[in-house]
Amino acid sequence: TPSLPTVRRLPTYLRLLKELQDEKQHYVSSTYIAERFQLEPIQVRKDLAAMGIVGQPRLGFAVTELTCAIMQFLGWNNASEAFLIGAGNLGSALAGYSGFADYGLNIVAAFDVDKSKIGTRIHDIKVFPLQKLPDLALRLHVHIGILTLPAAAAQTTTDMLVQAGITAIWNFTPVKLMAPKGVIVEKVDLAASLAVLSRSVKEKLPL
Amino acid sequence: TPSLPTVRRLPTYLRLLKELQDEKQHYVSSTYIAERFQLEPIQVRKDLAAMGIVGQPRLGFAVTELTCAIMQFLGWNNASEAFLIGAGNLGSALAGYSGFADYGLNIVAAFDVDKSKIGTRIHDIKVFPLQKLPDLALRLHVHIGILTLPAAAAQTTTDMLVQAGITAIWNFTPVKLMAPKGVIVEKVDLAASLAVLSRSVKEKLPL
Ligand SMILES: NC(=O)c1ccc[n+]([C@@H]2O[C@H](COP(=O)([O-])OP(=O)(O)OC[C@H]3O[C@@H](n4cnc5c(N)ncnc54)[C@H](O)[C@@H]3O)[C@@H](O)[C@H]2O)c1
Ligand SMILES: NC(=O)c1ccc[n+]([C@@H]2O[C@H](COP(=O)([O-])OP(=O)(O)OC[C@H]3O[C@@H](n4cnc5c(N)ncnc54)[C@H](O)[C@@H]3O)[C@@H](O)[C@H]2O)c1
Repeated sequence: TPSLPTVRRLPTYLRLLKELQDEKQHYVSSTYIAERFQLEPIQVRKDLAAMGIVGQPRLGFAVTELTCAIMQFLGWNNASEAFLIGAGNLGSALAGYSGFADYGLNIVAAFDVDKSKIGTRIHDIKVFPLQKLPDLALRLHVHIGILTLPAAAAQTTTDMLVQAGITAIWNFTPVKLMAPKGVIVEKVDLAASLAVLSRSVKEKLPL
Repeated sequence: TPSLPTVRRLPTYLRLLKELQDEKQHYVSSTYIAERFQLEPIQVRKDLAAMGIVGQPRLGFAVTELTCAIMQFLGWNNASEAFLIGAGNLGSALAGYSGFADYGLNIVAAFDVDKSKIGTRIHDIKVFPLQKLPDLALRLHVHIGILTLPAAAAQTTTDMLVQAGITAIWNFTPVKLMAPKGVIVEKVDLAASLAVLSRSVKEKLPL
């Protein structure tokens, strides 16, 4: 199975392919892609080969075929439903992001413990009390949870999500979550990203 | 200079050190840190050695000394002023995040092109018209820009920021920004993170 860095590059390729489709370009070369993103051409060829797509001599890769292969590989050709846990600042921003639809992610409900938020809507997504999550997860067959609640509540709420059948957690909190073996946890680490920026500023080094 | 993965782990160590300080623990061993975050003890020792701090036999690392060394290394012991460019959903969430103060980041002004946002405040931060940025950057000696505007405006606005003396950009847009050597660009790639999550869900593999 392809490496994590390969998987992480795929959305960038998808954005470019979408641009090329809009410009009615039907083929693209790995060299063009490599130049656009300052990558090694051999790296791009390996990434695309991992999608099972071969380029045609002199023409390159078929844009539509490659787009479908990447969408299929990521499972973004089917919509996955997700719950948002923590309808605060960050949760609201994520709820309002129309770009997630391109990635096959559909936030269907939000949950919170703050009485003043329960029953309201953030960008059309209804906010339910947290206690309702297990029942709704069962009825709607939702297995993905997006965690945007305070760090202090992160681990205990994760335990509750796992009990309710959530098997994949997109973690925006700074906490390293402990979850049983079959549960996927992918952390967005803003503090790590800021650390890299801050250190570069301090060293005045280009990244 | 330490590797990027080492730099990315430092905020996690800082959170733990803060917890230990609150519990009046004065020393911590690299083994304890390694167990807490499922890291190799040798990795933790190498990371801490890069901070120039040596552990004491049987006692371990002094919590306060280690905290100061990491804060110093990242430049988080001094506040850096930053501008927020794009006062929309995501920009507002970042503006409202009190956690940035722990990382020495102080958002002092926001900028937008939307007339209905200019002159308002998002979490106490005033929204200025984009044209005012060069003048304010000069007067306030601000060199960091946080980019939360639409992808279509990302590159041209970056060019304008660089002209205005911004030398470090924290990029939340999905665009790979081109900037002159000497300008630091650190991208937060939410789509890449979601790609990893989606692929794991599709493969049903634990990360
Ligand atoms: N806002 C940002 O830019 C930002 C940046 C980095 C990290 N984060 C992280 O994202 C998380 C959310 O940050 P925020 O700024 O949106 O905070 P916030 O305080 O605005 O929102 C948190 C929400 O979670 C709710 N909540 C509390 N306990 C809960 C529980 N057990 N179950 C469900 N909901 C619960 C609160 O009522 C609130 O609505 C935090 O962990 C924070 O560290 C946020
Ligand atoms: N919201 C999210 O959860 C999320 C997730 C992933 C990525 N992003 C990225 O973050 C960026 C912002 O997303 P959003 O959801 O906040 O969008 P948004 O539309 O809510 O906000 C964008 C803001 O930027 C302003 N703007 C437009 N052109 C500008 C310019 N030239 N200079 C300054 N401001 C300008 C708009 O007036 C608006 O206020 C986008 O690039 C998006 O792809 C957002």
